[in-house]
Amino acid sequence: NNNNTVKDEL
Amino acid sequence: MNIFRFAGDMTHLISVLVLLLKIYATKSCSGISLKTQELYALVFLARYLDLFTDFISVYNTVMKIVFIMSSLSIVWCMRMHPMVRRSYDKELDTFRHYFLIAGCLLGALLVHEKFTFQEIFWAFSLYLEAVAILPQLVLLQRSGNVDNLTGQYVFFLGAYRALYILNWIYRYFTEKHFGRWISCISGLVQTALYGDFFYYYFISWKNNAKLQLPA
Repeated sequence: NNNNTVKDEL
Repeated sequence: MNIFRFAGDMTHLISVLVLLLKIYATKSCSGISLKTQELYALVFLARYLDLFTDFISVYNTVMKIVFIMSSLSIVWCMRMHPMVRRSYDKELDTFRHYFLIAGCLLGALLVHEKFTFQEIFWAFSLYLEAVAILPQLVLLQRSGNVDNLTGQYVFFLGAYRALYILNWIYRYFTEKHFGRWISCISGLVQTALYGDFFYYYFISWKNNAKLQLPA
């Protein structure tokens, strides 16, 4: 799901 | 991880290192807005709440720690270091940044992904980062001439988010589920705020002249 995608960004 | 994002992170790291270099080498923080530095410390503390709960990669954890430690040490230096604090342009750095904090907190309470503590603070950190440069840009316009390191600091800080926008475009086209409009819109606003600075920075670079921002 898209929730974790950006959380991997700083 | 794509090249745009890695370049963005490195550019962001360079901006922090340039600022630390300026303060350490010249023992002066003239031309630097303490308010912007405080806002950035808040941005990192609010965004990296998951530092100890979600492990994504060594790179991710190390960079988060570097950004938190560097922003806090810059604020500490400008407030407490006997030599540095004397050169702080207190009377020029008068932007009322508490309104920015209040506004972004309100915005995060209204517009967020999920109504959870971590998500609200995450949205807050994105909105705050978009406007955190304002006190610094106001200070640059007031203090007229901009010394090289300060100009480079602001330039790299702006460039990093522009690279992140390329990263989001890249991820939008390569990852099915990627769609993060809170980050994208905040990032666009943030980069747009640097617009006029980039223009005058380019002009000064082209004419090989000192960077002059119109008052």
